[in-house]
Amino acid sequence: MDKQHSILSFYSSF
Amino acid sequence: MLEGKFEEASLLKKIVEAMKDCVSSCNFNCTENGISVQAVDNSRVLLISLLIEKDTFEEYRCDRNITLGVGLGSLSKIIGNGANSDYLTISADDDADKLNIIFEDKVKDKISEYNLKLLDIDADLLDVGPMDTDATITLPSADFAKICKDMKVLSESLQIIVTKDSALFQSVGDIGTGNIVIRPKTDIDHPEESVTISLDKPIDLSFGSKYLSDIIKATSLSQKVTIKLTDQSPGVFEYKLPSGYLRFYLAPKFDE
Repeated sequence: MDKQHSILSFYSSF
Repeated sequence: MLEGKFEEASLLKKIVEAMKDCVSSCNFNCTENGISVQAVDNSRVLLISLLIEKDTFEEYRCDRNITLGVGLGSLSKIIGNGANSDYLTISADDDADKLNIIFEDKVKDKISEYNLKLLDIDADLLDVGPMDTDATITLPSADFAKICKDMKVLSESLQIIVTKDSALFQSVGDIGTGNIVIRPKTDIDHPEESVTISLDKPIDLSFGSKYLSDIIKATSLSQKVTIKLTDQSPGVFEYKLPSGYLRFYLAPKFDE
């Protein structure tokens, strides 16, 4: 089953 | 002091309409180069990145960098009061707690002025930087909107499979399945109808249909949409403005 990932897991904060 | 005059109110209306259902409030970061926004939706799946370059405006000045926290629902209500063809000027003092919004009717001698209370929004900026792209598709934005709407009746997910000479949009649901294939096409008489696909690596990615439904609310901003896809990475959906863009970064669905 595909899991919906969070956009925050792909990018780091400045 | 910030002051930006749009030739037509319709542009800001379309931008706000495209964003307000994903993000309730966001910071408008104003510099001498223009206005930018970055915001993440409540479910933290979709990131919106807006750039309105100063050339978009009929007149633009921003003496000092300022950040304006704006409730998009409230802004939408106010700018809905102006006619699409009106001049629309937004302005704010450097330490303002409100945004001034002025509509000028181009025919009648009529000026409408509103103030929008600003919000104090604490939000981190994410570094979305330039990224490698495995596949890029450019197609008419209306066609992409119809694909997303049509596929959504079947499933909560839309799978996008890109190969050298085609892009396949596929939905598999309880009631059945759907497949839509598009291929590159050059239309010299109607360049806005052209479809291009460039590929470094074949792609097979799934996205949540409900987020795609939010993205396609930007359709009226541009006749074309560019989709950049990379394996196990967010898809980037870009609608170009006359000078600038509205981009959506959508986290994919996949097995870990």
